Amino acid sequence: MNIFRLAGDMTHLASVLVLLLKIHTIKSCSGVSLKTQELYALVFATRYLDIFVTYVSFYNTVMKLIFLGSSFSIVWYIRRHRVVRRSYDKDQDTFRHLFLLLPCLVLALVINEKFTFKEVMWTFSIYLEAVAILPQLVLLQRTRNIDNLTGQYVFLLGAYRALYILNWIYRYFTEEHYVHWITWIAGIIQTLLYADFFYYYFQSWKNSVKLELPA
Amino acid sequence: SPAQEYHDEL
Repeated sequence: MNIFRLAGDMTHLASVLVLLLKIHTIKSCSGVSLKTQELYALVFATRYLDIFVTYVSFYNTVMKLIFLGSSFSIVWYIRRHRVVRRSYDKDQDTFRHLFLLLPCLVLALVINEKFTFKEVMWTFSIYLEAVAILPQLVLLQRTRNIDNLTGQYVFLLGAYRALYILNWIYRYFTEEHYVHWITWIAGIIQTLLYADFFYYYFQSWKNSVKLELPA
Repeated sequence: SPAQEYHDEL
């Protein structure tokens, strides 16, 4: 494992912990898109189908369990927690799951490396992860009231994707036969979705003003 | 198998 991959995973972990901590301590999920969180839970569930079958490393298994546990906990908090669920911006978070789920499923059935259930589900999770942030970005733009933690959450997620691209570049030059178009293209698209957010995030940071996205 | 080797990422 190279430094970019490790840094990417740690940023990913930090993003999830920031969000979980925000929800748990402030008992509020305002500004957080339940749609995006549900999509991430599905991403992890479909990607880690073989978690107890295929063993890669202790590190991988632990991280997978953390991502599964945290994503389902966040969904549980927003949907079921007595206090937290009252702060959910339901009327603003209107993005339809199906608009993302269906194209990803069709694409995974058509473009995959191997037509088996496990592989198609894995490919589906890659495509879905690429676009799962969209409901969250739409919500941020709508509410215009972005608290620091939600901003940091999205920033860390974007940073994780950017670091994974560096990881692939590193692996491409250091490992033989390391060419994976599906993951790369989906990953690049996913990172590009954050470009706009990054721009405004750095602007607000540079000028030390509150982060606000243009309508 | 080639389809498996990139499954080592999260």
